[in-house]
Amino acid sequence: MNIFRLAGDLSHVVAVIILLLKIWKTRSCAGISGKSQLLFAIVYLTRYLDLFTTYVSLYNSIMKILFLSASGATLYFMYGKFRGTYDHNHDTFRIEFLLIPCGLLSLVINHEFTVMEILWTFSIYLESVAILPQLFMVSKTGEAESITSHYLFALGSYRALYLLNWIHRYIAESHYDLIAIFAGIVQTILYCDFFYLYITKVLKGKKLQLPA
Amino acid sequence: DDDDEVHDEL
Repeated sequence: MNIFRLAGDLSHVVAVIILLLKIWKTRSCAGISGKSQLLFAIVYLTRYLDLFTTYVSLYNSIMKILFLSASGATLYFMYGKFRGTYDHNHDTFRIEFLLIPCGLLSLVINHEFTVMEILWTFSIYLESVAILPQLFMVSKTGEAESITSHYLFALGSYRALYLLNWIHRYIAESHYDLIAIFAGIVQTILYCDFFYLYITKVLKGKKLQLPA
Repeated sequence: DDDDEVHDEL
């Protein structure tokens, strides 16, 4: 565990908590893509199956349970308790265009051809693109609430910090994982446009609004 | 690259 890894994990925790608090406090999931949230739930479920097979550390297990629970609660809010506030009309990204290619790619490019390893690989590929329905929704409506922007910033920062973690581990331990590194780069690149808008607009107190 | 190592990242 290095400082970048810890900062990345904390940023990830902050992101999921911001999202849950936003929905709970405003009693609304307006502006949030239920499809991205569904994809994240699939990511956590397929990656954290190893909770039952491999013990890494107490920290690791607690974090996995936290992400699974937060994801479950978010889905419950979006598709259950507050479903009336879910903005279906703007959440029109076709997730099969992400699920199918990620599934096929994980069968072809993986570390080992076993069920657990393929599911892990699938979750890594899927996570890298899971935010696309959300970004598509923001681009369709042309704006995002500030709190949604903070959520996206924290969520995007997490994978960027993980890249620093991988650089650190390569230098310090000569350890690397090409699948995680490659997917992390893709994931971070997808956020770049958003990061730019966040820094130039939201941090200056303006609403995140895309040029018409 | 150690393939047998567990994935300890989250």
